[in-house]
Amino acid sequence: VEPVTMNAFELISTSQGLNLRSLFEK
Amino acid sequence: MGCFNSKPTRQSPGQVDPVVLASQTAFTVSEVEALFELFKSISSSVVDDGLISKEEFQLAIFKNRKKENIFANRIFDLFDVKRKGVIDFDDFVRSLNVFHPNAPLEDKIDFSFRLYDLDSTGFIERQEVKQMLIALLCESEMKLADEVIETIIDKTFMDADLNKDEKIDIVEWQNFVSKNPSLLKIMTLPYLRDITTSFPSFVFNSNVDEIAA
Repeated sequence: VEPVTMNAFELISTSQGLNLRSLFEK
Repeated sequence: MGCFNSKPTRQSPGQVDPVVLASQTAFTVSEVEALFELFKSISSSVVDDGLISKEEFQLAIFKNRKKENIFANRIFDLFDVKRKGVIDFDDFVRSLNVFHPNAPLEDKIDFSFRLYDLDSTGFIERQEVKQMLIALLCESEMKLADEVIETIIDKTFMDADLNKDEKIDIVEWQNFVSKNPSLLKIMTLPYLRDITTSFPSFVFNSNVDEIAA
């Protein structure tokens, strides 16, 4: 998906820092 | 200095009653105990003091304690409910509860709003969105011209900022995420449904005779 067609929050939500799933990975 | 540290080095669920936590969250008692196993592992990764520091939180997310990231920092600050600079077990469970698949949608919307309201002004402001976008671009090593960034923000505010005051309030955010439900995907962790399977060792440390479902 081209970044310009996404809204800002869709892009932001791809940050690894927001991915709490990694808390559960050892 | 003596050989013994007089401060308690770990916090057990006994200090925070798992039954009480379970009664106030979507977790069962067994799940609270399993979360304690996860908490113990994260909170002892740098200093075994029964509390999660920012460094330990970042280490758990990135597997790299030196990695600074505004989003992980912001989540840490929101998890640090008591504003002590560390996350205790009670904060940890109550905050993760928002990410439970069964948690109320309005709690997820509220948390995500506070997450993006970096300066806690009660509004997601244009400069905050720009700051987050630039941080995301740096993190993903993606380069976009400033005018492209401005175009993305313009488009986003056109859709989200209904009263055109250059900031997004909670009602506008509720409206925006209802039209863009994928934005709330990060607010649900399916893993939380299977937490007892992921951390089976809780059984050995359980104080509960019968599993309370």
